[in-house]
Amino acid sequence: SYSKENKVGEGTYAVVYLGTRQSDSKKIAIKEIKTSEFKDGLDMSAIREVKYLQELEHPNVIRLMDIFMAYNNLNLVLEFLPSDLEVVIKDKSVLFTQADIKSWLLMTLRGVHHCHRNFVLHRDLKPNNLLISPEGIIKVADFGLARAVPNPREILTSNVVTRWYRAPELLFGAKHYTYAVDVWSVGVIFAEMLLRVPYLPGKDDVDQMEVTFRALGTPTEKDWPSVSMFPSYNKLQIYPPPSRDELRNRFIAVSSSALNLMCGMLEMNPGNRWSTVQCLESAYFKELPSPSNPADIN
Amino acid sequence: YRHSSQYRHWSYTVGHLREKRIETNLKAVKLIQAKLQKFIDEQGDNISQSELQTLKSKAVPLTMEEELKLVNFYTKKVQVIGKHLNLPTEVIATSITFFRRFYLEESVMKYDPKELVHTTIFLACKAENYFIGVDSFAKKAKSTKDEILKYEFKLLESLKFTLLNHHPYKPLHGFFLDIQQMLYGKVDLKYMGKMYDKCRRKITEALLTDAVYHFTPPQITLAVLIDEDELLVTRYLQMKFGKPEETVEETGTEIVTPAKENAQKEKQEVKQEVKQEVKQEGEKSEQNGKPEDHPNTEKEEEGAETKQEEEEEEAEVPDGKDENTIELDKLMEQIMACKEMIASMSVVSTQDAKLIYAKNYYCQYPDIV
Amino acid sequence: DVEKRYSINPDHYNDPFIKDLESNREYLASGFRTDYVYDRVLTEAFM
Repeated sequence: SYSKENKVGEGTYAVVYLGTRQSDSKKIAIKEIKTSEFKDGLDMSAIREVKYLQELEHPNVIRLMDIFMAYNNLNLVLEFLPSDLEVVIKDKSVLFTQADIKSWLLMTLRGVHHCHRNFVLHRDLKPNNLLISPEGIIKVADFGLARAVPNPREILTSNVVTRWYRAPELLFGAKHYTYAVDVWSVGVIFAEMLLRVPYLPGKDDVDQMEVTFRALGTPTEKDWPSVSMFPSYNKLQIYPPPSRDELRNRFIAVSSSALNLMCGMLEMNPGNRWSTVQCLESAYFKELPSPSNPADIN
Repeated sequence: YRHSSQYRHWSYTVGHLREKRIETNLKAVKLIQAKLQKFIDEQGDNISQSELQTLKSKAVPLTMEEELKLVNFYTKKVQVIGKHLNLPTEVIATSITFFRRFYLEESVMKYDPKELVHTTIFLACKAENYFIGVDSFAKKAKSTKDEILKYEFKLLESLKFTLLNHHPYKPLHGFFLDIQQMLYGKVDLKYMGKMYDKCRRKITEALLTDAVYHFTPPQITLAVLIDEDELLVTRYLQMKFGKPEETVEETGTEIVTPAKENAQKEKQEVKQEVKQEVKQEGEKSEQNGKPEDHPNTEKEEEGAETKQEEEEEEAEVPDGKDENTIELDKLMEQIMACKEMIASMSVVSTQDAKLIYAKNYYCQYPDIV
Repeated sequence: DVEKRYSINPDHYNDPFIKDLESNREYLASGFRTDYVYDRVLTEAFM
């Protein structure tokens, strides 16, 4: 039913090919899961990808079209998405407007909201996991680190989310985190779209804390009750949170609503951080410019 | 729930489920018969008449009913081993679910249930984020890495690659909260706590029955709850989904809980506000000149009326509940049917299982016979 | 269904399983919120 044409990527647990669906010549991507590499049978990332993509169906989440076994390999047939947000942000020859950014952020938040209302945490949101369809639609992809929202007493690993997009509670080693970790990642991506350079690029996990708190202020018991109980809290350098003017200087030409939205997403205390619903309902998406029509974005 | 893979791939009518099992059994019977015939042909003259008779009397393919008994027997083993390994309730539930679904698609005459027990539990651990390395799992389960991994792919494929399960435990927690809300001040919380624990155990038993294919997780939860305390749950459901007049008739005295009282007060206030608004609207249009100054005055007035009616209607929706789209008697029917199905679950004796297993064994190894 | 068939009313819940987590500093610091738990289990009950 499918042909594999050329290899377009290789990760730790899978090789991605470009292919065609024979029935209608539709372009597809085939993610072939390497099975020999994982001594414990089927790779956990593959299990997660299969488990959650089977349940999620949304215009802004990558679609799993089929799954099949071949030559003892597991193959995921995914919709073909030729580009991603990282490529766009990095390519300085591509000029994009405030309306374009608003459109991308809106689509990203809708995709993440769909995951959250299905009680799925993505846990690896970053520009190159936000793929772009030929029609310009942003789709959340790569559910290899996803998991269901835990039962209350379950302990979660904090070693998730690519470092630059990792929420402060994860940097502190939290074990009972929530949807808020995904919202933080989207907030950092939003900043990166505006700046066109990574917003919080830490060199390592310790530096990531340093970079994060220098940019956004070191959290205190006042704004984040119980934060001081994290073991690594006491060694922190204390930085003041940026003033509104300082933020405005950082993100020139963005509206006040945009800044409010970003501050809501980058709220240090995860208990107060905005949910995807609050983000989607924020003034930013109601004020001009309207989000660009994805198909018209360059 | 309708979007979930559990609903889309694993819910059947009773008839459909029976057909499915018969079809799976038939496929395997054909394979076994061909295999036996081939064996006999290969023996040629080496096989005596009496041997042939013995073979034909012992190596008889299993019926669908015998298969189902064997599957149920080994499903119980999955549960016992899961408990022995100290796995969380939901991981055991997923193991049971995977094992039973596998044998909807495959026959015990093709895949020996003994060989799938550990693989199912191992995959369930992975699927529920309760990862145990295969080596330590093999040690705990007194099995080997190869045996455990041998059918992992096959299991995943037969599960149609659907790994996310909605078990009735979370709905139990949800109803535990909502009963407290709807019957606020009317239920003994200690009693509720005991009931909760008992129902959790009963839910696991329910997962061993076909109820999981015919009813949704919340319906199974309500069936288990109503089995535990019919009066309490019936009253709760009447309050939740019954029509207001029903609630009063049925229970004689309407249960007016604080939640309800507050909501009733709110309802009165809403009505007052709406009336006030409409009155002001009327006064305003009088004050600001003749109606003709306001085009569509008719429509506006109308608008106000329909708006008021709407508001009133909304206010009519019984308090403490949102828009109710569930018909109580239909729901009760479902729940009672589910309760019957769970109760009718028959336990397979070890003796029975041994006989069936032996029959299957002879089919697999005619030379031994 | 747009209408959720439940409303969350924490003051009415006596839920020992969750209640003590509300004051557990490790949970608080992680961003844990009881209304997320209530929303989850009530959704599963009424879907």
